[in-house]
Amino acid sequence: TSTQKTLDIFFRSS
Amino acid sequence: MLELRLVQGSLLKKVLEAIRELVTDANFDCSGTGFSLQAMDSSHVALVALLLRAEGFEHYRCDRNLSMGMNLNNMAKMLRCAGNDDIITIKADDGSDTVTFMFESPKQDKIADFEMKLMDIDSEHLGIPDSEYQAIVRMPSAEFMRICKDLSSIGDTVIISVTKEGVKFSTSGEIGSANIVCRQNQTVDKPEEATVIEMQEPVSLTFALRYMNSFTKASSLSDQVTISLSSELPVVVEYKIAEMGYIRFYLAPKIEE
Repeated sequence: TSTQKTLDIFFRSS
Repeated sequence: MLELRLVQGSLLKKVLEAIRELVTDANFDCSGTGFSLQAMDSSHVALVALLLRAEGFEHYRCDRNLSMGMNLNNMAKMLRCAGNDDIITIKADDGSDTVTFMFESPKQDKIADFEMKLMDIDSEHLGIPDSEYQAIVRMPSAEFMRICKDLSSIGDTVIISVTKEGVKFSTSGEIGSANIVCRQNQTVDKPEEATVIEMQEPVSLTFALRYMNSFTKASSLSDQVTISLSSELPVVVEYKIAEMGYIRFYLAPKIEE
């Protein structure tokens, strides 16, 4: 099983 | 004061149809560079980034940077009232809480004004770092759409693997499994039918097909789609918008824990 990641962990908030 | 005149109004209609399933409300940002949008879906799994460059408009006036919050379904409702050959002009006054879409028929014998209410949207702007991708696949957008549609009748996720052999799209579900391999093909006479694979190193990533299918709604904007992949990074699915800019979709991968 794999877990769906969210974009927040890849892209920084600006 | 903002006034943007787009001769090929159908482009804007297509852009809306491509993103309105993914995002409900979004801020359109207008600056000297162009008309742009960055928005995430409600679950923060996918992001759409749109750019229509100022040079692509027949007339582009944007006195000061402006962010206009719009409900995309309402915007799509209004743009559907424009004919496919119509010229579309977007107008807004500084400080106004409305935006006006003006549709002109090609013969100039019919002119329509649709005024839409703007909304305040708190949206987070993400800084997307420039990345070197391990593999970049360029292929016909219709082919990619077909693959995503076909695989989603078998499974919920797609594994995209790029090797020297080509790009493989795989899925599995209760009824069975499927693999579709596309090889590099630059020998075709028509460049829009080519499949080109630039690979630095092999890469394999898993994504939710539901989102991929949603991205393929942009296929009418471009004959070709570019898929950029790197291990443990969001994939970028890009559709170029002729002479004007692009629509890019970012999708976070599913990762084995």
